[in-house]
Amino acid sequence: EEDPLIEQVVGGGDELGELDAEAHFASFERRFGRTYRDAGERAYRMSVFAANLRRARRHQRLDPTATHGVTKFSDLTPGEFRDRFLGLRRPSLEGLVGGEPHEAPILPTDG
Amino acid sequence: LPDDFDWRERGAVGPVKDQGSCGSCWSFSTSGALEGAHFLATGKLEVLSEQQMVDCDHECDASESRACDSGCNGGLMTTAFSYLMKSGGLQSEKDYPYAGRENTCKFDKSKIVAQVKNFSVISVNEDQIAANLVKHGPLAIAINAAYMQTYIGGVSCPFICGRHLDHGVLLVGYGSAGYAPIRFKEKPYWIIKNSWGENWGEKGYYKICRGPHDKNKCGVDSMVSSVTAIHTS
Repeated sequence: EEDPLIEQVVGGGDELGELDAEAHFASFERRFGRTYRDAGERAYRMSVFAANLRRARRHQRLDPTATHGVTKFSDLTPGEFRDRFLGLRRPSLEGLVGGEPHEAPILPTDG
Repeated sequence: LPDDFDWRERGAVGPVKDQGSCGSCWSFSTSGALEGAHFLATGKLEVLSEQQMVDCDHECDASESRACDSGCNGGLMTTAFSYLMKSGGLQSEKDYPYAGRENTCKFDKSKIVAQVKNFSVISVNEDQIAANLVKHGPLAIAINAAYMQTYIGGVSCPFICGRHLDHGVLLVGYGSAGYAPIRFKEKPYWIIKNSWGENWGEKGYYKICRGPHDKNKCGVDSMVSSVTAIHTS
């Protein structure tokens, strides 16, 4: 059993072999119906997928109360993910620090 | 305040939607908040259009004229609320369906089904956020989505998470005790509706910890806004 108060947050060594990226990637392709342009594109996506498996494992260590793993975004780089699936424009500082015209009144929270 | 609260159980939350490969999260957060506010005002859940905002909302930040809502290239929920106040409101999803890309604006004022009365920005305070959620319905919020790419389920509570906000989502409720075996204690959490389809997360939803030891995790408390709707017949 690991000490729950002291979590290892760096890689534990032979991760790729352990994770068997090829088998996981084939399963990912079937599950999410992925097809790629050619063998080169597939090889690239598999390398991204392998990096995301390592990332999911890192997230699992840093976020132990959730479950992290393969999702439909596992063949996207963080940059591609950000460009395609996020999209919150950076708010102005005024909107974050208050003092703007739509500031909500304080509500009672007891009872 | 109640210990647990979930607007899904009270009929104020529509089905989970999928924004596809388009940076339009801000429009889903906005429509979700107005769907809830409209439900509170009328007792009827109306599924509202995001595509109207993607196509027609080019509202700019009052303090930064170059920062404008821009379809799949991004936007902000508060400027979208301003757009809705100016334009008159939102059509239904059925009348103006989602396409996942920006098209020419086809807004038809005669088909508006929900109107914004007012909107507010809520202070960075978890009790105030909870109180506003209970009083005004689901809230439009922003979050740092770094852990969401690999999230499958459970209560997310990363030891380290940036507070740079990059994703718009909808706060629909909170719980007092999510199971957290590693830390040997029950963790309170927020319930967040996302717009990446039902096959992501917990049937399209995300849970993130809250409470005195986990304030503003991943920036979740730092940009919260509520909206009220006009009672229409």
